[in-house]
Amino acid sequence: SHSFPAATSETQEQDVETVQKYLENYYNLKNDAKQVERQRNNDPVVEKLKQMQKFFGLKVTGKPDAETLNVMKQPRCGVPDMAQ
Amino acid sequence: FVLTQGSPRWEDTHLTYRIENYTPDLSRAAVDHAIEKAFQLWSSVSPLTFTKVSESQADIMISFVRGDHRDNSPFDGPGGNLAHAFQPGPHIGGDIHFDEDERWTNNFRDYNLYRVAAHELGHSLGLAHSTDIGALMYPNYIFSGDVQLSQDDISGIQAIYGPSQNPTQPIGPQTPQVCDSKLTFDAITTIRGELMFFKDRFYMRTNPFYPEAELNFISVFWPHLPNGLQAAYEVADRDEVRFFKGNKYWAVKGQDVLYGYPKYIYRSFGFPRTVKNIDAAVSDEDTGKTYFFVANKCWRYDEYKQSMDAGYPKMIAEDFPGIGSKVDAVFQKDGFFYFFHGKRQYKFDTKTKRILTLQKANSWFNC
Repeated sequence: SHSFPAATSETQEQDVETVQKYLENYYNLKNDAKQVERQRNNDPVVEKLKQMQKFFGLKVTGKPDAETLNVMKQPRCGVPDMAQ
Repeated sequence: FVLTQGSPRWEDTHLTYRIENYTPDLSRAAVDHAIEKAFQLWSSVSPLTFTKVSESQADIMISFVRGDHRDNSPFDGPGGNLAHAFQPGPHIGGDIHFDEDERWTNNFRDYNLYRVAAHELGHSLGLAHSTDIGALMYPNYIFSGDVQLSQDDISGIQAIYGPSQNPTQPIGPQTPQVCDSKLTFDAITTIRGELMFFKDRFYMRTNPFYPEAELNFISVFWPHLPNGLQAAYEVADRDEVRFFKGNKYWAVKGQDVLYGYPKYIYRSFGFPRTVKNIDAAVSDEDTGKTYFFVANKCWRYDEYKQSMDAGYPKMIAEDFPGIGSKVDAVFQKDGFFYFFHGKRQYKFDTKTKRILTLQKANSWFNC
């Protein structure tokens, strides 16, 4: 049972990083320090995640569910989906 | 489709391109051919013309690079980000970069250079990403066997540069809209407890993660099946699904196409050669009898004896009164047959030979 939580948190960390990087690359999520501050209040990651889910016709939850992560891991074009 | 913000475009529609370097994954001729075909796709639907040059600066410079290649958009190694391109304009404007950390191919294997080049060229000409999964300008890499501009792509490029000069305006395939009340189907089958609906190059299925129904290319599951399937049915106790097109059929187990297919329907089921294709098919799990619908007739095949039953073909109306004289698709669920013809769907009780309900064809999607 000890290893199980570690595996989960590691996977979750990877997923968080996948989401962060994907939204920075393709949905203009800013990754500066101020941004981290603001994340405590209104979370731009949730907003950007909703934009991405809407673009791909997924359920717009603002949460990195399995299907959303699945789409993020697919090979794609490097040009952003939202204008810079 | 979406035009790049600010609607950048090339004022001069006669453009030049140059391939600055070549990937070692393919022969130079194969790279030249893939890139040339990609340009032809777009010139055939617009007033644009493209000329390949081998020296000096061209409007569209094409190169294979890896990692950080000093354009403020570094590549990320194998997978992920495959390529990018810059909107119309001077200097780096219009240029296309392919990630050399990918394997570039001219076939099904990842990643097909022609397919990616056709997409990136859309950016070089002023298009942004489309939300239409059937469009070449959709952001994710999907290779469905043939590379063609969808109507969405054609409408996009013509919104920037106007129509092509050839007398017959080219049109492209439209992606089915799952909630279009006029939606009709080519084939429908159960598969391991799910329902799969087929139309042109696409499958549709209900999926809890999608607000309506999931729609994607058939090639995502079965890359070697043809598009435009005509019938499909599941033999559940063999965990097998059979797909029909013309006088051939394929059998799959999950995502694997079984060895030795396609086969001819004459040899395997005993159809006469006058039968050129099957319109629809369904196998009754309770009896092991499979019904094939061909024009206004139906045939019954015994999956256990592996032979056609005597007394067939019959007129459809004899065994299935009320559903009309043509079937597009049919499947069995919870003991009932669901027949589809055009926009209509009939729920049919095979025991009482009665229609129980009449619905819209796309009633299974959460519209």
